Amino acid sequence: MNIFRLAGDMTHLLSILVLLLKIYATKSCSGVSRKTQELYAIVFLARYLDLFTDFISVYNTFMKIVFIASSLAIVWCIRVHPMVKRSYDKDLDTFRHYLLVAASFLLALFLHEKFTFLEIFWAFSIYLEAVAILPQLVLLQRSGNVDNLTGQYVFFLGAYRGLYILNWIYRYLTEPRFTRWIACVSGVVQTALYADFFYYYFISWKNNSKLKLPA
Amino acid sequence: NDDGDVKDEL
Repeated sequence: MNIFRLAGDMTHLLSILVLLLKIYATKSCSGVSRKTQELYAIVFLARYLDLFTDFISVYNTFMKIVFIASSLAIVWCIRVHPMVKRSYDKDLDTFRHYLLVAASFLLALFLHEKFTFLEIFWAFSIYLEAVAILPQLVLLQRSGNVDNLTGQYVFFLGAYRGLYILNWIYRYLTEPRFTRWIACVSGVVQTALYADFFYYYFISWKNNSKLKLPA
Repeated sequence: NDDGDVKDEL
């Protein structure tokens, strides 16, 4: 474990806590893409299939459970909870996210570290996570003004994988046989998808103005 | 798993 990866995991956890706060405090999921939340639930379920078979550390197991439980809880909230469900922007959240699932799985069938069930699902989860934010970014562009908590949620979610890139550089430099090309390339693509969001987020922070993504 | 590339990251 290095400082970059710990900071990345904490930033990821923070993004989830901010989203939970937003939904709990405002009893609303306006501006939140249910599809992105569903994709993230699939990402965690596919990536942590080894939850009960490979024990890495208490921290690792604990965080995996937190990520799986929180992502399922958020999807449940948006789909089932009557107050929250009513505020879901159904006609704005129209990204065909099942195409992202299909494309990621197809890519994982061809590009993986080993042709085993766990490795293919792990690669699938890596590719899917890289594009999982797309429905959310599209929704933000369509919904015009973005409330602070939703903006912070997306910012921390994008920042965590950026910190992971620093972690991979650090591990590549310090560990002789460390290579994680699939995660690394995917992580760079994932972070790059946030580039314009980060730009407008920085502008709104600098001018102390409302975050607004151009349509 | 036993071989080198244990998935130790989240």
